[in-house]
Amino acid sequence: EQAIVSAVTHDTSEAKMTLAGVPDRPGVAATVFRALADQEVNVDMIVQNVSDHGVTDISFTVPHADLASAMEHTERLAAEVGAAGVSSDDTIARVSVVGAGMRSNPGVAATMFETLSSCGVNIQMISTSAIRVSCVVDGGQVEDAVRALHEAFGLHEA
Amino acid sequence: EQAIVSAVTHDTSEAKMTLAGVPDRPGVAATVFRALADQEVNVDMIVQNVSDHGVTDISFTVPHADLASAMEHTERLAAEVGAAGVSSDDTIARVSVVGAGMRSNPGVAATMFETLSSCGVNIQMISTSAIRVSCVVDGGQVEDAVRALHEAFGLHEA
Ligand SMILES: C[C@@H](O)[C@H](N)C(=O)O
Ligand SMILES: C[C@@H](O)[C@H](N)C(=O)O
Repeated sequence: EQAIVSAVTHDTSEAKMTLAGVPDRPGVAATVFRALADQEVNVDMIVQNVSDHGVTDISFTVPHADLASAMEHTERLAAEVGAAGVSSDDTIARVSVVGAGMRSNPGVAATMFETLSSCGVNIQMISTSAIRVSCVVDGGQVEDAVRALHEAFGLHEA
Repeated sequence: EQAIVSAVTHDTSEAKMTLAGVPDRPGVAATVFRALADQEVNVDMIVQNVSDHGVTDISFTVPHADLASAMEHTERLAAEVGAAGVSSDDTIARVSVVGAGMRSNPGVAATMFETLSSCGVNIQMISTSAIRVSCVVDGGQVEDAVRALHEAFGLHEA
């Protein structure tokens, strides 16, 4: 099945937060995200990779307007769950390549990563779905990245 | 906007691989995934969280049938990019909650995580999209997890 890339999107409306060094045991993610939900913090993207020596990091994005309160709540949660700390970055952007048939075509992700690399853009986080490869990058470079990605995938920039 | 959860899905057809301690600089992800694409390894989910002291981990899933060759290629890549090592786990399952309006309803992710915790299921990886929250868990627990998630979201199990 050929992969068809239909769009390149980007989003600078959110900030990134990372709860670092959380214990990797059942209930930790539940505690964190139930508390944030109760505080009506609009969590969008959540990324957690595998743990190392029993600890891992949980990163997530929130709208810029929610960052201050989200940080306040998450610092309290960090203490509660025994995490190492919390950090945030409100200068990020998320850029995504959207398409169909990507699962059977690893070349699409490879092309996206090569294109970002060719612009000197460092990939801070990667997350995928069946129809989308998303990267968190520096917001200051996102316009160059988006232009280069449109070119790489033969798309016209809107 | 109310979130509507329409389905709980699970997938035991893939294994997890982690390329650990990769240098966090432009070009690394490109090198890894272009090589895997060239080898026709069917990479599905890719997760990378933020780096710490200049290194991070890149995890991805492949069909069980591709695991042996993917490990062989990735071990070579690990040396090439200066990564710390490669590991794999062919006993995982991926379980997802699918719905609409989840971005503005952090309670859905919280409910999913609480439900998994209540079954004693540890969440190894988390990845989200606008319509899906996915967790990598132990394949041996996935049936209990899926049953509990259907119940938690008021869905009938197919
Ligand atoms: C780290 C966090 O995801 C933990 N493993 C949990 O299940 O809640
Ligand atoms: C770690 C990897 O994603 C690296 N930051 C890159 O841009 O390729």
